[in-house]
Amino acid sequence: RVPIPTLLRLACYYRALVEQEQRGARRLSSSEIAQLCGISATQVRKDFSFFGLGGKPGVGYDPAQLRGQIARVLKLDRPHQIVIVGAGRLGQALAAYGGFGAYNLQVSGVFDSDPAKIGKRIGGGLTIQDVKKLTPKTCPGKRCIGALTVPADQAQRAADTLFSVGIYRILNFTPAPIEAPAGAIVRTAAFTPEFAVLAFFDKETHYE
Amino acid sequence: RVPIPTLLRLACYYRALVEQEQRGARRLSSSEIAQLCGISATQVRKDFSFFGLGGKPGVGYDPAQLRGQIARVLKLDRPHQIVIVGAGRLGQALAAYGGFGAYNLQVSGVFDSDPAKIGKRIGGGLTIQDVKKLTPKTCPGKRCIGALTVPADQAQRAADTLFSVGIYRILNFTPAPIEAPAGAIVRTAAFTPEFAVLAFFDKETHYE
Ligand SMILES: NC(=O)c1ccc[n+]([C@@H]2O[C@H](COP(=O)([O-])OP(=O)(O)OC[C@H]3O[C@@H](n4cnc5c(N)ncnc54)[C@H](O)[C@@H]3O)[C@@H](O)[C@H]2O)c1
Ligand SMILES: NC(=O)c1ccc[n+]([C@@H]2O[C@H](COP(=O)([O-])OP(=O)(O)OC[C@H]3O[C@@H](n4cnc5c(N)ncnc54)[C@H](O)[C@@H]3O)[C@@H](O)[C@H]2O)c1
Repeated sequence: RVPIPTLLRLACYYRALVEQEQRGARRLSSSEIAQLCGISATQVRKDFSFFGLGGKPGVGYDPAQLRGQIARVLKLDRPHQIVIVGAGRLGQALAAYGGFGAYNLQVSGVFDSDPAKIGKRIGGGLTIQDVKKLTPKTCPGKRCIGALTVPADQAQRAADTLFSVGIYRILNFTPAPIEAPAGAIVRTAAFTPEFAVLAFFDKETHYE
Repeated sequence: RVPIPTLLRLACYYRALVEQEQRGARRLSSSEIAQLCGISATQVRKDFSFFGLGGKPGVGYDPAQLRGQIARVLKLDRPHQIVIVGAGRLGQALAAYGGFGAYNLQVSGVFDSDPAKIGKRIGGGLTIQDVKKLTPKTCPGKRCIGALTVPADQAQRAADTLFSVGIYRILNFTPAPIEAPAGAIVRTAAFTPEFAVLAFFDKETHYE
């Protein structure tokens, strides 16, 4: 059993490696990875040795090789599908987002309850489907994650629909708390803490 | 100088307290706060004593009181404005988002380059403005944060516009890296790590 804080750190290392590869980096040190993730270099080295992640001391890490190793630990080496419930502004922005591929994630369905939206083609080559048509066949097998992008007062109802068709993992973008059945895991997506961190640096003198 | 990892933890404690207050919690222990933020209880107690945050051992913390104390440390006790550049799907979802108030944040302007969008009224009572009209008067004083919700190939250009009018703090929602002038601070908003964490729990047996 891997504690969630460790998984979040691994996911951050993975994201930092994806970004560095895109910039053409050849070698990365553990302190560079630490800086990108806002974590101490000691913690990074501890995590790498815990999972047996490669790298020669003093030489640094090969971003592509390290990314592959972390992908195996996080199970990103297998494709996962994202099912979006709520095809409004945020839902459609997520459906069209081009950054999921690097994580072996793919949006496979977008659902809504508004008859005026159902049947509409949106970015990412998808068509909005009726949330009533969500069935256990929508995302067979265990590799499916739900994304809740409905209004807050509809969040629990939309989540219950996902649980009822066997989708047990949900990223909740709404501000409403979700009651989940045993065995399910719901995480909240929040960018407000990032704005809070930026609020702290309100004088030029504070900038790093 | 407070290290960014510490600020991120404080911002998470703040978010957890906001959520718990909304659920009517009266008392919170440091281990409950730790669990909500995916951090060890020892780290929470260390942070609280470093900043002199109140609470009686064994009795727990009053969420409202603790939130007020953290707000002062993070400077959330003063209002900050958010200026959004890119009034597409994500930009409009941000403009309409109701969760900023709890952080003393408010979206004060939404800008775009598309003539078909300029002048349109959107959620949150705002009207889309021409990005060419961004001036140092748009957000006078030091309390302004930019949000980049343009396509990736426009990110640097939009960021440069914000830097040129004196907005030095940016939350970048695009996947493109931003070159920033000295003194500026750019953070990336990413939900993909959250999906990666959920990908890990791909068998029911893993669920917590
Ligand atoms: N985490 C953040 O920082 C953040 C930022 C922006 C928006 N949000 C949240 O994301 C959510 C969506 O925001 P938005 O701007 O896209 O809203 P929106 O109104 O544009 O979209 C909501 C969509 O959900 C659909 N819907 C309503 N009830 C439904 C149901 N039971 N089943 C399926 N679909 C249903 C509506 O028809 C609509 O298309 C809101 O809860 C908002 O608070 C969060
Ligand atoms: N972080 C994430 O996980 C995540 C999720 C979804 C989308 N995104 C990113 O957010 C961004 C916006 O996505 P979207 O779906 O809202 O796209 P969109 O195409 O709906 O909106 C982009 C808007 O930017 C405007 N624009 C283009 N160039 C501009 C300029 N120079 N100045 C001002 N405005 C300009 C366009 O007119 C358009 O209105 C993209 O970069 C996308 O990759 C990130």
